[in-house]
Amino acid sequence: SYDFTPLDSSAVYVLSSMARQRRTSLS
Amino acid sequence: PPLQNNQPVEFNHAINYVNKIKNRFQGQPDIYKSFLEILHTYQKEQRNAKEAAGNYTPALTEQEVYTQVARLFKNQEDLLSEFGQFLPDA
Repeated sequence: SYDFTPLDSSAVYVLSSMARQRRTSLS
Repeated sequence: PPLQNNQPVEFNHAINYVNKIKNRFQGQPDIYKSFLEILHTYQKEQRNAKEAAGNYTPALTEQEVYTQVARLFKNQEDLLSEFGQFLPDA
């Protein structure tokens, strides 16, 4: 199980939006 | 077949990666904190650029994000190369 703080969650948000942007720019 | 919308894949990858970093730097909370700060600065700069509709150049480029994270994750090649998979233009 993950013990995520709000700060961790926002890092997850930034990373996944970066990955999404990467996918969009590669396709 | 690949998913049409692989957003959940990216989200899960991000969760696993953040968790991996947290575990790796459990004894060095400053490193983890610095990593989060780099990400947040990047996000803030991206937002500023978006709101300015091209009239603002982000102070932190993808290349600089990568360089900063590389400095932070020195000797942690696996974390760094995995981070490269998230960067839009690395």
